[in-house]
Amino acid sequence: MQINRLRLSGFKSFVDPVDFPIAPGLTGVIGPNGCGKSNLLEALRWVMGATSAKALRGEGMDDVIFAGAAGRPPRTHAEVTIDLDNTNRDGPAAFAAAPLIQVSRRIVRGQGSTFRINGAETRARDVQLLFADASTGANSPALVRQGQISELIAAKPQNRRRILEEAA
Amino acid sequence: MQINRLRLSGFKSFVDPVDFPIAPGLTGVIGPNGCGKSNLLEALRWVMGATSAKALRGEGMDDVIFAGAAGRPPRTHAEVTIDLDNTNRDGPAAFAAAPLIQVSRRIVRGQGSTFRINGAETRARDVQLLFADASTGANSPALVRQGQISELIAAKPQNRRRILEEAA
Amino acid sequence: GRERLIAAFQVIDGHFRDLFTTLFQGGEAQLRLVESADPLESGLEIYACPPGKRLTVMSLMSGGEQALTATALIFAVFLAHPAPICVLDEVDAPLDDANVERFCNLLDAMRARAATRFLAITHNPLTMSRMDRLFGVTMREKGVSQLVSVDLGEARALAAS
Amino acid sequence: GRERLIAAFQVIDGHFRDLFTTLFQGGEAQLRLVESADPLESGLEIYACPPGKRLTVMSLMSGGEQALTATALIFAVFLAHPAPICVLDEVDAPLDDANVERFCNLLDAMRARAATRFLAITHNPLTMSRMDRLFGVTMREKGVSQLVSVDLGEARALAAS
Ligand SMILES: Nc1ncnc2c1ncn2[C@@H]1O[C@H](COP(=O)(O)OP(=O)(O)OP(=O)(O)O)[C@@H](O)[C@H]1O
Ligand SMILES: Nc1ncnc2c1ncn2[C@@H]1O[C@H](COP(=O)(O)OP(=O)(O)OP(=O)(O)O)[C@@H](O)[C@H]1O
Ligand SMILES: [Mg+2]
Ligand SMILES: [Mg+2]
Repeated sequence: MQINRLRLSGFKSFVDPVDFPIAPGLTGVIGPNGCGKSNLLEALRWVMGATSAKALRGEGMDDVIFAGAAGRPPRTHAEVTIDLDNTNRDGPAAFAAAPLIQVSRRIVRGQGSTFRINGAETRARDVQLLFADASTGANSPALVRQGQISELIAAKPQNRRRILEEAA
Repeated sequence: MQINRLRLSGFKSFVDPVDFPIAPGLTGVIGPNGCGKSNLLEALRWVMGATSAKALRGEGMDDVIFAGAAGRPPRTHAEVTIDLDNTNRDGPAAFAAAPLIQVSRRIVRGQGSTFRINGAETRARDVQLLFADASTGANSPALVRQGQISELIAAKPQNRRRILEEAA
Repeated sequence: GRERLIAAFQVIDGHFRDLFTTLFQGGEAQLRLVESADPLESGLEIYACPPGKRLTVMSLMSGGEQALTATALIFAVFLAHPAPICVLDEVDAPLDDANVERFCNLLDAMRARAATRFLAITHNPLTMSRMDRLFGVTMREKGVSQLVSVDLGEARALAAS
Repeated sequence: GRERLIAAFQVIDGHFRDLFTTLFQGGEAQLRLVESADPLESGLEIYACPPGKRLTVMSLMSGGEQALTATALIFAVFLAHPAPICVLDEVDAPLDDANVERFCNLLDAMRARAATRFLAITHNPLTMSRMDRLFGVTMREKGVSQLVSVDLGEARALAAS
């Protein structure tokens, strides 16, 4: 199962819909300070089922919804969709027939999030399991947050176990 | 009171005596990863009376003593001296007559540290007060450790009070 | 579960040793299972020492050395069990130019060996020049992020704006 | 003690607002005493928002924006009550080139306004070129640090070695 694309709308500073293709190999993301690069990584972790607002640098989960800017009013909702290429059918059994799996998460201010897989509403738990089975997920050690690379070295041995478990 | 010079011997990777003049204005310190730049800042904080080994990236205070390298045996002691220019006589009253104040700290493996001001042995407390009166010290917000600049923003309001107290 | 964990540990440890000595051009590194006789309960201890040094405690390593060591560990896990995606948010920030080159060489090698897709967020022109493709995030309208595909020439202009 | 603290607070707050708007070329910033009616007990809250944005929570600021904001606060304290020495260990690492220039411009201004001596540890050639003098730390013998005075031309060669 490969990750092909990320689509954001109303998520943090990405108020207008943005389509981000993720191709094989090395993709660089550049831009001045404060333009929204780290927000992209957070959109990826959020749609995979992230549960901690603090780990997304907010106080509550509503902080991921566009809060307004000089010429734009705040939004009431945000949505992120991730396209998974399932042509080699190694996704979850329930979706064995589907060559493409789309996972989306939508949040409405004050009302919490809903998840969908290929349009059908599902629980957060199911989304988290789908990504865990694919050796990734919101807390994967392979998604290295800004300033956190040395955390792996400074962590306690028990906290590093997760790395082994992901790979076992 | 100005800080003129820092002298290290046996402190972390500075096993051979090193003399580091600190002139007015802007001094840049450069060099490849792992060459010892951050160790210099730690030498400064240590001689000013630092008490936390963990804040100097060690487990115990003996970790500041040269632990050996490919062609060098470990040392048994380390020493750092800081030269203070007191020509405008604004240092502590006890040293009003001295145009130059030298503060040094020496540690012997397994035996702890001793402090001296102009050659006379003194308590850690007296050294800490000397620097606190000069609006600096081992924990001064003006000594920004690597990767810690954002800590000031992320800190809780009560922890930021120290900034005000330093300046009041 | 226990045999699988031990097997995974041994593969990761092997890759970690290789990747560390490649990045540091020498030195030695290893992983150890600690704090419990039962592998299913134990923690993962990292031991690594750059060439010519005698490191007693990992926390004494410099900022750049820690970033490289952590990268070696993350990539070792990929080689054992590739994750579909890896995002590195400015992990090259603490590195000097020589280590940025080594980091990029390793990224190149990983692209050839693992099926993982890599996203590298960076301000470093050296790293930019080693990517297969570049996307720029801009805020032509203050506070509103847009995504544009850029080529390397444009990237230099964007970084300077 | 209370009057002195309030006076210090007002001076620092004034400088912080100025330095922030200089660094960000706009926006607004202020300090507030919170959590207690008695200034001797209260905490220091930072509120800052880059131009054109609507920031509800400081933690939502980007890495580079936080580094610049923290620098403005540290320097505001100096202008109120200069410390004899300031050491900045790679604070320019998260900054893009435009912000490194602004950071260096501020360092220049501080050199003229405060008696503080500044040490900047850096890998960034832009920052190196703005220093009054440069020292290189080398390890010709592995594991053993030496200090040498370098000029800018040499510095470029050293950074690339
Ligand atoms: N809910 C939100 N609504 C609107 N804007 C937001 C929201 N959350 C965060 N932002 C904005 O996003 C910006 C931070 O973006 P981000 O951290 O992605 O920057 P960056 O490109 O990674 O920068 P750097 O290079 O400094 O790390 C902040 O300036 C903040 O104002
Ligand atoms: N007690 C000690 N004895 C010998 N060497 C030590 C001791 N403590 C630390 N070191 C060495 O000092 C090195 C770290 O130095 P330092 O953190 O100052 O590097 P740096 O120049 O700041 O590098 P970077 O640019 O990566 O931040 C480590 O490689 C470590 O081995
Ligand atoms: Mg960022
Ligand atoms: Mg360092």
